[in-house]
Order: sequence, then structure tokens, then C-alpha cells
Amino acid sequence: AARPSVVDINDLSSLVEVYKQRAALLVEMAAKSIQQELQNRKSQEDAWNNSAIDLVRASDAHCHYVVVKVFTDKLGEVGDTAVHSVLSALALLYAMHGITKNSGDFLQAGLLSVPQVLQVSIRIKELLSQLRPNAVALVDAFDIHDKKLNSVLGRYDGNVYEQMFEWARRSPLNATEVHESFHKYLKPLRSKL
Amino acid sequence: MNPDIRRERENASFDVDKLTNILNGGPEKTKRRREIEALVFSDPDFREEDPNFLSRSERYDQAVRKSAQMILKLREYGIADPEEIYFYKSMAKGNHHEAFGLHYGMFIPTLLSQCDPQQAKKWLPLAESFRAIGTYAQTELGHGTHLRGLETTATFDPATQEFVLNTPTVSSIKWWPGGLGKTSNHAIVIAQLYSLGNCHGLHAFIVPVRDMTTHEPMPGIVVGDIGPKFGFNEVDNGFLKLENVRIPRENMLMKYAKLEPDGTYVKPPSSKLTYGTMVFVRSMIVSESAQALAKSCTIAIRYSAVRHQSEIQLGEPEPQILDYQTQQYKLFPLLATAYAFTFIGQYMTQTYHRISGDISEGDFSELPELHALSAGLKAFTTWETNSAIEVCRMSCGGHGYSRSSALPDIYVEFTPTCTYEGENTVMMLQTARYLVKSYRQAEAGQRLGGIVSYLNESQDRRLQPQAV
Repeated sequence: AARPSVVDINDLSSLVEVYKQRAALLVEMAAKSIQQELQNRKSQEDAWNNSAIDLVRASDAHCHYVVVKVFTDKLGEVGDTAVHSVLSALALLYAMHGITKNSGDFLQAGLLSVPQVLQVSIRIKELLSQLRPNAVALVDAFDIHDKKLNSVLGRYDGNVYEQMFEWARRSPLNATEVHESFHKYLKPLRSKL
Repeated sequence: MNPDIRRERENASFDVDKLTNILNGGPEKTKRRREIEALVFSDPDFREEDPNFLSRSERYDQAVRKSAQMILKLREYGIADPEEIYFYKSMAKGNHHEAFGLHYGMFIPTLLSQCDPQQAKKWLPLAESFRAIGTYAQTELGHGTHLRGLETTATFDPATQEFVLNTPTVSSIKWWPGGLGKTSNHAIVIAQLYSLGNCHGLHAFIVPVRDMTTHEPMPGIVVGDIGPKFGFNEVDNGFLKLENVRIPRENMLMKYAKLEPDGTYVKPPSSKLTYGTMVFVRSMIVSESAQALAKSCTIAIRYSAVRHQSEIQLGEPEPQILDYQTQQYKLFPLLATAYAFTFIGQYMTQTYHRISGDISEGDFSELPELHALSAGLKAFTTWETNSAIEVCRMSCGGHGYSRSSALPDIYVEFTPTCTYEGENTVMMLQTARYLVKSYRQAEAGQRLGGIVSYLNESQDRRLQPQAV
């Protein structure tokens, strides 16, 4: 497969392009696998089943490409520069993390070189630091009400430990200071020992 | 407010509300959603005991109470827009599922889409007034995604103008439908139609399963709850055994396929018609993935902002665990994924509505691509989210294991999305079928439209002379 002429790993549209080529190559591999099986005089059904792993990988790569592409396209709709900046960092992180998770595909297809993949790993660490100051604000933006989240750890006000203690006190097991099982089993046990 | 989390918010470099508006599709949408949510959380009728402190039966009881209240409140407030109903319900349900889920999600939509005018006139008022409480019984004990393998039979008896329904083997007992065990008194049963000795494939039949007054099972019906599950404690997923159950000919849904009184079968105009419903449900599941991942990230990242642990600089106070690169590497890619899935969920919903318009004009041209994409994205997003929720839970350490974190609930309520509405591997292979077909068309020189047009590009690239 011909490698795209230049891949600027900091350029989202460039990353969309490599995801697209990865999908195309995996679809081609799956189709060729079926073809090969047919040439080995396998029935259509057997050829299909013997290529199922390639087929699932091709679909996965196709979906991954579509998600990266739609995320990138969405940025074009964002007018506010500060929001655009933080979303761009997120989109880059999503695309780059997908590359490191599936680096075998990109390297095997010759879409990225080893130095480029290493560069991506370094760039991911930079993005983590870049996103760190905005992490809480980015989840706040989902605007999930405490009553809907129903999580002591994820409360908006962050008063986790106080609430966790309150929650535990309400456990049915704490309805009485001494649970009935003490009288039913432990006391009789002692009297028999 | 906890000082750490206050400081986090003060340091943000962007306006949170602006981003919320983008996620909701505009400021008006945000305002309306908040109004609707406020209707629920300020309503004393929805005050409840934490389900984690209740027995299974008490949880089901509380869920039925809340469902019944939702029905009345939604009418009282005049909320009819599907999206607004969704906001209201997801607020009232929290992290759990609704006892009447399939009555709304499948029973009524199937009546709307598959009844002929007479049937609609009879059944819709019954369903909307909850005199008929229904579910959708398709999956069987031994058969799931592969529909052609379903064994339940509906044999037409011209003499009595009735269908006789049977689940002839143990593996054909209907299994899983939500609300079937204890809630519903009707079910839309998907069965193989036999008439005049011929099998005409799967069709939908309305079957009374309980008496509408006493709620007792009808003759020939064996129905009940399938027992405790990993989650879905609020829902009575049920089993249904049919023993020579007779229903009138009018109970076969006949908007498309028809069966004449003499037993003659009339084929539906197009087999593609049921695809529309599947695509819609799978598009909704893509948005569900985004919502579950957004919740999980919210919990894990806020907690990581207030939790202090160990040390980075010797002798310094314990840092927030969110300052550890490893914690960021666990959570921030998932946060990015939550945004990515929110946007792809919006894209799928918009595309579905756009193409639905075409379909109702009789233009099916884009349906195969949408069907393939929705199947693939349903699998892709639910698999990713399933493992991501577990990473969020683990990143909260021991407290993530407590039910108070809500992460166990989010996980057990979400994970079935990898199986229902089409098992994910089967979904991926459905998408692959479309991709390989498109690839071969491109190989034969055909120009492709839509999102798979990139398969043309790789062909073109191969044909170009290579620089030496």
C-alpha cells in the first residue's frame, strides 16, 4: 500500500486520512482472505467463516475511522476559541490513543513509521498535561445532575468522604446496633463450646 | 464545596456552559432539559429508598410505582416530544431500567408501525390507557440474533379462523423480554407462520398472556420471571411457554403481510421495512454508550480530583491522584472517547432522521449503508464503553467497588447492550458484509457513494503509476 506522502501527526485531518487508509486496507485484506479461501475450493459460507476475524477487524477499523472523522468534522462547527481549543486537544488525544492501541495495523500497512508512532506516544503525554487543568470542567460540561448520577464519589460538590460515611450508616445491616444473627447463632455457639 | 474541586473549576480555561450547549445541541435545548429534569428531582413523589438497600421484590415494586407515576406526570405536564420524554425518564430512572421499558420501547412502536387501520383502532387506545400492558417476545431460550432459527409456530386453522400458537420445544420458550414475567398482559409474539401446509417465515402476533382484570395467566400460557440477573433488577425479564394457544386471525399484525380468511398468504411489499426500527434502536444505543461513559468519567475524574494519595515530591503533601500521569493516561483517553461517542451519537440520530424521510418517500438507496453503519457503531461503541466503565471503576480504587460509587450499577445496567438488539460480533459481521460488497463494487470500477467511498480511493491509488 502506498504511504500517504506526508503525515503530520499534529494535524487531525492527516490522522483522519491514515485511519481511512487503515480501514481500506483491512477491508481489502478481508476481501482477499475470502477470495483465497474460495480459490482453495471452499464454499462461500466456509470462506466467509474462515475470514471472520479479518472481517470483524475490518468493521472495527471502519467504525473507528467514522468516529474520528465525525469528531474532527464537529470541531468545524465550534465557534468559541477556548472551547475549540480544548475539544481539539480531546480529538487529537482520541485519534492518537487509537493509533497507539492499534499501532500494529498502522505499522504493518506502512501508514506510519516507527519513529512516527514513538512521536505519537510522546505527544499523548503532552496532551495529558495540557488537558489536566480542564479535566473537571470537561466532565462538568456533561451536566449530569447528582440525582441522576447517584454517585457519592462523583458528587458535584466533591464532599465524598462525609457522604460516603452517611450512606454507609443507612445500610439496612446497620438498622440495629446488634444484628439478630448474634443472638441466633453466635451466642448459642459460645454456649456449646 | 470541597476546596480541591472548587479550585479545579476556577482554573478551567473555557466556559463550561458553552460546551454543555454544544453537547446538548444549543442553549435552548440545555435550558429545556434542565427544566424537565427539575420537574423530577423536585417532585416528592419520586423520593425513593436507595435500590441498593432493597430486596429484588422491593426494587421491582418501587420501579413499578415510579413507572406508573411517570405515566401520569408526563400526561399532567403535557410532555409528548420523544426527546423530552427521554430526559424526564432518564432523570427519574437514574442508573436503573424502567419496569415498563418495552411497553413504550417496543410494544407501542410495533403497534404503530405494523397494525392495519382496524387493528390500530382497537389496540392503540388499549395500549395507551394501559389496559393492555405489552412486551415484545422474539428471543427464545435457544435462539437469539439469528432470527430465522426461531422455533415458535403460529398455525392457521381456516375452520375456526384462528391461529394456534406453540413453543414446541424447550429451546423455543420465549426468554428475556423485559416486562414479560409479571408486568405485561399482552405480548407481540414473533413466530413462524404456517398456513395451508406452507411456512411463510416470521410474523408478529398479538397474544393475550394474562387476564386484563385478574392478571392471571391465560389458558395454555406458562409465564414468569427468569430469576435474578447480573443487573436489570428493576425489570422482570420473563419466560413464556405457549401450549396450543388460540388467537383470532385479526391478531396477526397485517399492515404489510396479510393472511386471507381462506389461508392464502399475501407477501409484504418490501422486506426492508423492519430495518428502519432496528436502525433507530441501534442509533439510540450509540447515544446510550456516550451517556454511560460520560457518567463514568464524571465519577472517576471528580473523585480523582479530591482523592489525595502517596507522594510525588519527597516530603510534600499527598498530591491529588489526578496529578499522576498514570491516572491521566487511564482516564483522559476515556474522556475523549465520551466526547467522540456523544458526537457520533448525534451524527447517527441526525442521519437516521434524514434517511427516514427518504424511506417514507420510498427511497431506500441509503438504507443499506445506514443499516451497516448503525450495526457496526452499536458494537464498536458498546464494546469500548463496556471496558471503559471497568477502567473508571478500577481507577477509583476500593471505593469504586462500593455500590455508593454507582459504577457497579452503571456497569451491570450497561453491559447487556453488547448482547441485546443484535450480539456485537454478529453486528460487526453484518457491517463487514456491506464493506466487502462495496469493496468488490469498487474493484469492478463502480463509483461508491456515502461514507464507504474511500474504498474507491484505495483502488484509484493502486492504478496510479508509482514514482520510481
